[in-house]
Amino acid sequence: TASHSYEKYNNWDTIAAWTADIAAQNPDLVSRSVIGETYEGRPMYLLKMGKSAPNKKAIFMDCGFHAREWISPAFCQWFVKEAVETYGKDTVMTTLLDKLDFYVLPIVNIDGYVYTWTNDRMWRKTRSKNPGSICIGTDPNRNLDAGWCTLGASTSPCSSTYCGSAPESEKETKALADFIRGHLSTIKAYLTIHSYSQLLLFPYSYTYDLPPNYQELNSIAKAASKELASLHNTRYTYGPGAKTIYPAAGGSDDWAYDQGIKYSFTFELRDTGRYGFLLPESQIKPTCEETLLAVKYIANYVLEHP
Amino acid sequence: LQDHSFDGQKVFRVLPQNDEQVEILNFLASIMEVDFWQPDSVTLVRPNMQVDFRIEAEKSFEVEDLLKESGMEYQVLIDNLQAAMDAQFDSKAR
Repeated sequence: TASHSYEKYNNWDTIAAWTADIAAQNPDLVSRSVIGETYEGRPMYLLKMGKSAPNKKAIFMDCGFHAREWISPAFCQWFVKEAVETYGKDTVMTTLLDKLDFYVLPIVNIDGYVYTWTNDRMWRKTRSKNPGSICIGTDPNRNLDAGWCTLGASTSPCSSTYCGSAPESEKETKALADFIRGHLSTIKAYLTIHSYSQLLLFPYSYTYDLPPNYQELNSIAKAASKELASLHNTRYTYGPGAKTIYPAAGGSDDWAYDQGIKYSFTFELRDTGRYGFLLPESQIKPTCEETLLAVKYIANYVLEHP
Repeated sequence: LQDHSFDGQKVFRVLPQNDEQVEILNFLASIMEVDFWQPDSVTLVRPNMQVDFRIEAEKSFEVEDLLKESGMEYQVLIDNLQAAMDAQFDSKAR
């Protein structure tokens, strides 16, 4: 795709075309499917990455839950690039792709992302109409059936944390959840990439309770954060969501965990507030490079702990 | 092209240290549009929590005065959001 760049922010049309190109150029490693469509009718493309082999386990990773968090979709694109470029060269990546599949959803909230490019750079939610309200959109990361709308979410359609009219009321979250439900037997880890605050979180966010494998998740998060910091010394805070930052019901990592995916993490990428949601493009590369280290660490851990 | 102009909009970082200062942020959010960057909503704000929020240009002086009056610890993270928005496209990659 002529206009696509991994070190720039790409609009939706460019990303959509890129998904087709990357799959066409790497047919033995990447395939593209559509898992649903958005409220405004856009196809939700999913990339499956990995060498074809029987009985493979998988890792699901999504980006772009919140529209204005542009560094998030940039990372998903970066990850795909690194995978195809380093397969056969980097031993860890080669092993990962030989033995695991990665499902990569480059943008969940596509309508919102388009809106940030065309109307309001600071838009966060989906773009669905809320009956009986002039306010638009639902917070997709409070729309899943994980303590839905009980804690840290709003029932007001005008709120930035509106949980929606029902769990999975948004077509985007329903499509994501349906796909994961349909592939539960193979998906061993769930990663969701957000931005702001440099955090590596794991369940739970909808309760202050700790998950049964808390110790394991905490040690993985600690080691992954250390890996991440090894490149540019970027400091991440890690821990269970509710205790580490604040409670938030309906989030995708909690939901995935309760579905039985025991390795479930939320990344909040750079930065801690200097730029906020407006991270300069010159920081895409270092941000993605360091994040890749952490993702590879987690993937390798999952591979070694069947 | 964006419909919105973000000229003069500011992003503040505040550190409310007690319930009274949290209440001031609630009051702010009740009388004007406050876009919370961190945490996601004013309802999640607690004492000693770092809070980042965006304010429209016309209200920024009023907000700053209120923060000063209340004695709340604060800093201006982004002085002009439009400038930050323009600066995000700083890549020399292509």
